[in-house]
Amino acid sequence: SSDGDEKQVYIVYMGHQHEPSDSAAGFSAAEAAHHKLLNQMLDDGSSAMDRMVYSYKRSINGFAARLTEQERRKLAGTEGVVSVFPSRTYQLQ
Amino acid sequence: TTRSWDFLGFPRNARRSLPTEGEVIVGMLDTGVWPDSPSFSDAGLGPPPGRWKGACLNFTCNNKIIGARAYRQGRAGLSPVDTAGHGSHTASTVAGRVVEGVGLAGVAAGSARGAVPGARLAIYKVCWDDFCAGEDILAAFDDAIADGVDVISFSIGGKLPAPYFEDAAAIGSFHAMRCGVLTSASAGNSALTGGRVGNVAPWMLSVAASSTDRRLVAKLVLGDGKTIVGASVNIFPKLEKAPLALPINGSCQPDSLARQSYRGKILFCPRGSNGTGPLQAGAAGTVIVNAEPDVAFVFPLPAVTIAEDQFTEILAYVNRTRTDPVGSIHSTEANFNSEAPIVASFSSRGPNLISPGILKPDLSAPGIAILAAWTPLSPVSGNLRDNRFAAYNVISGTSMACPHATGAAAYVKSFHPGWSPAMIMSALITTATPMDPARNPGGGELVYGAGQLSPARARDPGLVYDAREDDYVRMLCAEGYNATQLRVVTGSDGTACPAAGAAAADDLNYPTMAHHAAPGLNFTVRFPRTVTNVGAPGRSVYTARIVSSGPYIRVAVAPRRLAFSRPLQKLSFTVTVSGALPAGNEFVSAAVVWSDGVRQVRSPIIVHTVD
Repeated sequence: SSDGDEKQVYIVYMGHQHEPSDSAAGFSAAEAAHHKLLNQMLDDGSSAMDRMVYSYKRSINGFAARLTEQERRKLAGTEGVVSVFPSRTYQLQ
Repeated sequence: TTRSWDFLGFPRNARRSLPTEGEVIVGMLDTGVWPDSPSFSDAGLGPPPGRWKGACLNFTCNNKIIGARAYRQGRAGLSPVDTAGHGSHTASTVAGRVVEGVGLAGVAAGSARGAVPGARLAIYKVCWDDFCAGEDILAAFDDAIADGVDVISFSIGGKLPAPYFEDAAAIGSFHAMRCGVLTSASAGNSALTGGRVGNVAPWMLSVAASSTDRRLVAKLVLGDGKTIVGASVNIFPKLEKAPLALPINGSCQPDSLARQSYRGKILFCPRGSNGTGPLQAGAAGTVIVNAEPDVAFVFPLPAVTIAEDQFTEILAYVNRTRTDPVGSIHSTEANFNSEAPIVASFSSRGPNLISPGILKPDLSAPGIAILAAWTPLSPVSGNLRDNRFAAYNVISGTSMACPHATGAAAYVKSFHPGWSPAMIMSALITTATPMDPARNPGGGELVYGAGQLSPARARDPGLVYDAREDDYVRMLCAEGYNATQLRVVTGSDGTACPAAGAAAADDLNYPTMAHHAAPGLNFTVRFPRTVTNVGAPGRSVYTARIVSSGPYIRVAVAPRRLAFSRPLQKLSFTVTVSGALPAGNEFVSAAVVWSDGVRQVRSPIIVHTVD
């Protein structure tokens, strides 16, 4: 939409996972860090809990979240973020 | 699969390392699996390897399927059971048990088996019917790597590649590689729709689809006795002398056939029809003029696919016959195809649109009319109006080729558990059987990579081209990624980039060599390479032979003799290619073949001016 608040799922890739966490564990340090970073970026009062789709925390570092284009841009310029890109749809071959 | 492994020279009694084959765990990112298929029986298999950290969520595992997870936008409680069939098909191609006497209503019958019947499977359901989201794929890679899989099979992709760190599969497979896990991926099915190889990361294997010597065909016999043979998996009984009809406005799409009746007729359809329209219009059968006459499809009604020139012959009959034109569609039979292997018309070609100096696809494997396990939850034609279900089905695609390579990688891994992903990839590539450019026109290695997979030879390749994370980082530097980004990717402060221009992407120690030249301009390109001796335990001497098939280039190798004194010793050489290709859209192939008199280590070279 014109005011750019339309959200879509973006992948925020943050490279190497320094603190691999067991999938059974609860809110791991990596996950907490993803939520904290996301909360700092959200500017419409919603919380990371509302937007987060995945927190990648076992062997890769990053997360997937529903973001606006403006939030995407803010995250893309953040230290520790390698790339922020729209989650593509792939097909079976 | 009932024919392809034998066609690859990989018989049921191939030499196996059974104790370690049971230690190999293959992760399948796909549509899940049907656990009750006989292909996934765990009879005789011991418990999973002790190192395994996977989980069986909403799924009953056994000692064959030792892990199963499902992903859909973060939701919990999803079932990894296969509702589409694709995932069961690929998983059984990789590691299916030997199941005697199976086929699709007798078609393609035989003993179905995977490459590594003793290996374990871990299921990561990331596709739902035909929808696979990037965020789900990356979540599956995150788990599969941490769970402890050894090889990942990824029969998923897109029409075109994306920059490496904007592609879930390239990111996931990079982190898999860092943990010693090779990812084998489909090259893509977009050759006829303007696509190029979709999975192009140099740390993943990209597999094109080719034919086997078993061709599934059906006959259309016209009223004047003329027989037209076309690709088809037609398991319906013979359709006898039905009237021929053309769709009134030339289309067979359901809405354009609506309100017309073709009851009891054979309807001729243009390419792109999948039989749904004719089925709904009450047709007794359909003949589809197809851009892919090499591919046999399962249709929801009696059907044959033919090429354009065959359609012309049929029209000639229709125009000259005095009586109403009729035809009969016979059930499918298997013909011997002496031309095979030929790359499928749909199989996405190179060049690598992200890194033109890295040849993709890497190799070819059977991907046409492959019989393998299926799910009873999906009709054999995939058409929801079709009420035919089966335990084994015949489908085609680079999705089917990929698991052949995955299975071969798992087979190599079972003999060499300590090999890196790049070493396994190299073994598969340098031992591939060269394919015939005359029968596979349009690009030489850009069409079929190093050639057809040869699992038996890959077990003992002699020399391998190894590459580790630092090698890929240097290549990424040459591709324009900066040291800051790459330090985040590797998590290592020591990650640095050489001075600008000091390295090129094709400096990567890759088993093949590709160069994108400018038309009409002279070029000289050097490929520094290092090979690791994994062949004979004692001393061994390899000498290089240059195979060049084109007038426009000169290939030199220095040194031409490598004398190894111990296993795992590394020695280096440089291949220099120079010349000029006169026009655009051209290619010239060559190869460097190292041999110790027993083993052949073949590295194809391709120079092209394809934009």
